[in-house]
Amino acid sequence: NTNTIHFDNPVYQKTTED
Amino acid sequence: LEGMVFNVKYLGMTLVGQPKGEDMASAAIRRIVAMARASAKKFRKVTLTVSPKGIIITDTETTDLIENVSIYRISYCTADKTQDKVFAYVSQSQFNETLECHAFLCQKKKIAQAVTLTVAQAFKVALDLWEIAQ
Repeated sequence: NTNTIHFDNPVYQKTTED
Repeated sequence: LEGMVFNVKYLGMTLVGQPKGEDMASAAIRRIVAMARASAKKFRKVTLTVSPKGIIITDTETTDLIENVSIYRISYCTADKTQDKVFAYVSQSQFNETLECHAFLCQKKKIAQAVTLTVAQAFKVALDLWEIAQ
């Protein structure tokens, strides 16, 4: 048995210009 | 930093309404797998190169570039418990604001988990680099 592994991306929609 | 390489098969993509979430991803993967099974086509062999810059997808046989997905367009990655050989990510389309879930069939459950953990590590390194750049 396994659980779903999942991760959010903390840099999603960030840009280097921010 | 240089990128980790995985050889997988492309199952397909579907549009999704949210950038993240286990239920959203699970339903999207179910739809993609159902569509892939219904189609008679052989799955395209692709090579994923995962780095803090993003995911580069090339055709394994021809080495043609399929897509270069910037890390800043990727919102989520997962290895689903019910489709346990599948790795999937959600990204914003390169053409518009829509969100897409792309799914890939791996040879083993362990590989799907390894791809997911590698992408998660790329997220973390990308955040470190982003913070340094500020």
